[in-house]
Amino acid sequence: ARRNIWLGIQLGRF
Amino acid sequence: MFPVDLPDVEELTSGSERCLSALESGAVEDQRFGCSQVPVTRGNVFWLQVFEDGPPSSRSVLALRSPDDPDQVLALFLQDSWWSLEDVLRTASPSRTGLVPVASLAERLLVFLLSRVVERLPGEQQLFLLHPRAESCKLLWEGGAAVGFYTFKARGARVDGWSGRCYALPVLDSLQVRRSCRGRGLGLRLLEDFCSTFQEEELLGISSPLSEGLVAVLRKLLGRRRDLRDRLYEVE
Repeated sequence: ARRNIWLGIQLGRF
Repeated sequence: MFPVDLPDVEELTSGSERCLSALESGAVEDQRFGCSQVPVTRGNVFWLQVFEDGPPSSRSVLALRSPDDPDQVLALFLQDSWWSLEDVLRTASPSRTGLVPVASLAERLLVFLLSRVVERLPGEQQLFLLHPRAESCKLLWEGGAAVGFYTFKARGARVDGWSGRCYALPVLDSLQVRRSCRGRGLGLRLLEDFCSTFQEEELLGISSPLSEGLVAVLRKLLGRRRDLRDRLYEVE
């Protein structure tokens, strides 16, 4: 499983 | 000279059994270590496991603990002498500066100390598991001491020793900068080094879960490196 880090940061998931 | 500067050895326990049996038989009297003069007794000395694999004779190193706090490691017995942890992390070699791939067993020991021993707060849970002995790592040297490291898996590296599964992309596994050296962009430097090492790769992985500190560094990196935004993934 993998998820895009920049997208995650933008969406506030991280 | 410091332990990491001495000629490379096959095992970390040279002379340790002798030291241990001397302590057990009482052959050495009133040996003390460091400025706090901690007594080196059989009760204060223990085997500290360094690697998860490899022959038992080189999986652990003899360590001296604080009599007041059994979790606190004060010194290691390496190449027939006791060394404070700070001295184990130091180097006298001017060529050790910046990011240097880990090659010797002594350098591997330093990665272990940085990841599991010197930055651990009392009662804090271990952040990282023990690394396998053959792990790919780079140490960051600054001012004659190791101040950080990162470990990684290359694409095609085996996930484990039995399933035959391999990493589909290069993965940054663990990264650490000493607390005393944080806030100076060293984490960013480690991350950028990982990315440039694998610049030919389309996708790069960072091992899940990401710590808060690492996310902050990633945010900074991706804020200014648009080219990496589509390439960096958190992977499980």
